Amino acid sequence: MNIFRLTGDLSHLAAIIILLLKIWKTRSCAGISGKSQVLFALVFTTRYLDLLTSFISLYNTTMKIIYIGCAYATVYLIYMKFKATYDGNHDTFRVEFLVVPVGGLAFLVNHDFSPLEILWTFSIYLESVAILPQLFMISKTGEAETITTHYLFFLGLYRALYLINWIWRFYFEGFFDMIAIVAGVVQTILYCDFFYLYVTKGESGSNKINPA
Amino acid sequence: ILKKKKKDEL
Repeated sequence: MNIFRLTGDLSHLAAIIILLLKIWKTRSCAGISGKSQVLFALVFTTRYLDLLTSFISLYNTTMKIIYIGCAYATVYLIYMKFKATYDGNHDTFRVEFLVVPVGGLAFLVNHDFSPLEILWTFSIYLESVAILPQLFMISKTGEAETITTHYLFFLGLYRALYLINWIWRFYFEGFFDMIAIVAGVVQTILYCDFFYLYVTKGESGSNKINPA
Repeated sequence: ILKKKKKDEL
């Protein structure tokens, strides 16, 4: 474990908690893409099946359970509890255009053709594009609540920190996972546009305007 | 060669 991976995990946890609390406190999921949250729940489900097969550390197990729990809780709040506030008219990204190619790629490009490894690879590829419905929704509505932009900032920061973690592990431990690195680079690049706006817009006004 | 790390990352 190194400081970059730890900070990355905490940033990821912060993002997940920020979103869950935002929906719970405001009792509204306006401006939130339910589709992205479903994709994240799918990412965690397919990646953390090894909870049932191997124990790595208390930290590892605890975080996985928290991630899965919060992901499903968020999906529940969006599609069940606060369904009335779900903005389905703007959450129209065709997720099948993500899931199908990612599923096919996971079969073609993986480290090992075993069910667990293919599901892990699927989750890595899916995570890199899972935020697209949310970014698409924001571009359609033309704005995002400040708290949502903090959520996106920490979510984007987490994988950027993981990229540094992978450089660190390659240099100090000789570890190298090409699939995770390439997907992580793609994932982080998708946030670049948002990062630019997040930083340049600062805290001006209550809503951030993102160009379409 | 690409050394596969054990799945110790989240």
